Amino acid sequence: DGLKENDKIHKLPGQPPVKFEQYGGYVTVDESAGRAFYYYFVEAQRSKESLPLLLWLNGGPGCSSLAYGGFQELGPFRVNSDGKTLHKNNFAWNHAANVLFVESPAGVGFSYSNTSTDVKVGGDRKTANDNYQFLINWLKRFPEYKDRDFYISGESYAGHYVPQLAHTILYHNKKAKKNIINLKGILIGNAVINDDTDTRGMYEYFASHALITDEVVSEIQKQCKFTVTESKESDECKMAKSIADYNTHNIDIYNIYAPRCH
Amino acid sequence: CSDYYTIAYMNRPDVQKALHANVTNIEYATWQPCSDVLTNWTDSASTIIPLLREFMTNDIRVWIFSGDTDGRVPVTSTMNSIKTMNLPIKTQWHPWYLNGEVGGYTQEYKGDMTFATVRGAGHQVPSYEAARALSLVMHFLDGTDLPDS
Repeated sequence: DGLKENDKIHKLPGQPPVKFEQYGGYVTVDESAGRAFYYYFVEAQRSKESLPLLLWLNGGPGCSSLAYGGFQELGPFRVNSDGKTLHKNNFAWNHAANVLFVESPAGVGFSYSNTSTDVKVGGDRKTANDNYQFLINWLKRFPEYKDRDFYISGESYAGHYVPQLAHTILYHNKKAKKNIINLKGILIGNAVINDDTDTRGMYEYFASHALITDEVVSEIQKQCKFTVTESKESDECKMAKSIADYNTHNIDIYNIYAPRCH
Repeated sequence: CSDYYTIAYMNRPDVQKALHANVTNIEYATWQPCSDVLTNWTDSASTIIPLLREFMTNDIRVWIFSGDTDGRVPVTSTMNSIKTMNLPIKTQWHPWYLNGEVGGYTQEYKGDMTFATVRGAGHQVPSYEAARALSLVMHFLDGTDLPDS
């Protein structure tokens, strides 16, 4: 009792005035290990009682949903260049949903564990289970969202986190023969989906956007297996990849036309 | 440079207090956008395509999007990954629009799966093309097609 009210964020430093509620705090995912995830939650700017609940995850693995999703991408505020004040994001996703950000797994951002190995060692399976436990416990704190339509979204390595969490939700719903969580859909962007095609496609894209030559991409496709670890690839493969690296290392491959930050 | 601004903001004691964060003074000194303590990733699936198929058979909506100027997990990779699924096509590849401009391109597949690009966006799509990203998520949540005119 009272946990939700304690988590209410009255105003962030340097924040412009807004009309929606925001919350932040910790939710325990494993009591015996002392593992807890930090969350930031922004209610919808209108019709919060009827709009769905949308969870956003970032990738890495090991990058923060608060850092990227929350304060650089789809959250209601972006940080000004002074590092002290915020401005409104006019296209924040809480125009369309109640949006939840969670720093996961333990060791990311403000999320922590009292068991030291927890923050050093991670993996897909453990992350999916912890994310599920986080949701179950978060919904106890915010019971008004328990039966709400629920969607999971994210980018990059969240192409793993999002489907794996969705799979875990479906598993538990089927086991309980009822909708413990009312999952309706997933949305993944620039997502790590399938290692082989993901990696091959990256070099094809470099070639089709005139960043590397057709000869280099052809050599990479011919010499590299993509299904083995980098160290086990042939010398010919490594050589071709090193030419691609040389040709792209001075641009930001996360947006090939963007200026770099100096 | 927004990464640097966010690091500066999140490491301010007054911000952490307002967020109710770092109440136990976490031992790794500074807040970072990506973890530098998490060094050992023990299991990573080589593909999540079987999970996408599972969702489609369980009436879970699946939308996949791609900023078309990202070279890290580029649109070519995503299109090739989807191609391996051999899904029946519901609507052919066509542009979608926002405010009289092409917002990107889209193709729908039978079984409630949609692929959409976001024109001019890099890896972090909502950062680069915020209005298009909001339009995309609104259509996703509503379960409506992206506008073709």
